[in-house]
Amino acid sequence: VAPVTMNAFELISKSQGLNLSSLFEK
Amino acid sequence: MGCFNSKPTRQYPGKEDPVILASQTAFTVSEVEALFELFKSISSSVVDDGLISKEEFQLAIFKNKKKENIFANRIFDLFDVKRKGVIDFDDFVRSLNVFHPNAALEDKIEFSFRLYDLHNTGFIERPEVKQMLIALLFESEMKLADDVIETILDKTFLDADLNQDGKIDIVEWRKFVSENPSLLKIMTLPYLRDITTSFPSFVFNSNVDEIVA
Repeated sequence: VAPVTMNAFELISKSQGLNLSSLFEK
Repeated sequence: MGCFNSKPTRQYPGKEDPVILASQTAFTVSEVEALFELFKSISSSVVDDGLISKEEFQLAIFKNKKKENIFANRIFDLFDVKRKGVIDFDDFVRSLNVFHPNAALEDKIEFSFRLYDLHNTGFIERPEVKQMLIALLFESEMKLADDVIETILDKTFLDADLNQDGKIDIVEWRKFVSENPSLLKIMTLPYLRDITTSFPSFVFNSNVDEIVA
C-alpha cells in the first residue's frame, strides 16, 4: 500500500500501541 | 472464627461491586469478573499492588516493558480516569466498556477524538497529527521524506478540516469518521465478547452467588 494515498489517521491507527487486543493475549 | 481465612487478601483500590459495574456498562456480571482475572494478571506483572502502572500497561501491550510508545501512553492516560498515574479496576472496566462491540458509536467517536487530541485542547491539530505520524513511522521503521508527510497531512486536513482552520473539532471528526468508518476499527475489541471463555477461572473466584440475567 502506498502510504501517500492513505489519510494520516489510517496510518496512525496501525500503531501497535493502539492495538489493545494484545492485552488479551497471554 | 476466621481461623481458616489466613491467606492475606490483596487490596484492589477502586474496585467496585461487579453487580454495579455490570449495571453501568455493556458487560454482564460474569464478564466483569472475568475482566478482573485479566486485571489481576496485568496489575501484578511488575508490582503486585492491585493497580496498573504505565510500565505494566506497556508490558501487557508489547510484552516488553522497555518499549516506550506515544500511543500506548495516550491510551493509558485516557484509561487513568481519576488522573492518579495508575489505572484501578473501576477505570479499567469503564474504559474497556467503550471498546465493547455493543458500546454506543458516539462514545467510540468521542474516545477516538480524545485519543488523537494529544494536548487536550479540544481540537485535533495538525502539529499533533504530524507528531503521531512521525512516531508511527519510527515505530514501523518506515521512512518517508518530510514533503511526503506534509502531502499526507494536506490531504487529511483537506478531507477532515471542513472549515479549513487548521484543526479538527468534534463535529468535523464525527463527519470524517462517518465517511471513513475503518478509522473506528481500533475502537472495537471483539475479544470482549468472549472474555468469560478467555478467563474461565473467574468462576472459582466469584463473589456473586447467583447471577440473575
